[in-house]
Amino acid sequence: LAGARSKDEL
Amino acid sequence: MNLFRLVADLMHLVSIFILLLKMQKTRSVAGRCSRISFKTQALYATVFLTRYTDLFANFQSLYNTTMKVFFIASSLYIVFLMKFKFKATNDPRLDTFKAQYVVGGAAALALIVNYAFTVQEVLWTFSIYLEAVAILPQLFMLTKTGEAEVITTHYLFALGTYRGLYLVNWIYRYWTEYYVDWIVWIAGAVQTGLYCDFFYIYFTKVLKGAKFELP
Repeated sequence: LAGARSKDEL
Repeated sequence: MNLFRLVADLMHLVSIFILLLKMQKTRSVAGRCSRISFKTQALYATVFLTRYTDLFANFQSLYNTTMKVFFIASSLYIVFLMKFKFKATNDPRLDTFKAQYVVGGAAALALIVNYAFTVQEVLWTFSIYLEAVAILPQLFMLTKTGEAEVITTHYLFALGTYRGLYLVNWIYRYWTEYYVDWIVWIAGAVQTGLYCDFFYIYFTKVLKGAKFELP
């Protein structure tokens, strides 16, 4: 899936 | 970080403290059958362990690391308390939801729908999908027992509100920084959706002083 997760969210 | 996410994380903390308080109280009034699902708590421990695999590798902030450590430690502590210390007040016959189905489903979906096919990304995606449905054994138990102690309803309210506020945080972040993350958005919507009927009963009954009873 295109996109990326937010590294700063818990 | 924005206010919505900060309050959401605090509600998450509050839910854990309410649960610990309830277990402490239950211990003191031993014999009252605990209405807390062990399976849900075990699923939450799994969620945190598979989500924060980058705990040491990816330092974001002191807040971020502290919260990750707290969530992992508290969820394992709760599982320990339920499994060993307060074993007597747990009744497995009430905790009958087939947790392996949600674990299997989340794992399968994480292997198919993810942002990157790496161990860490698939584990993270698995934790997002698992968290969305981890409350099911607990909600299932409430439908079986038909009622819940007031402190349990406050626990569920805080827990449901935490992810609901994350939805607001994601709307805010889309609006301000065009942040898009379909995996957490959809999983978060499902997770919050599972609480809708609980929220309805909570607002119409518990907050009016009535007992939490399912119709």
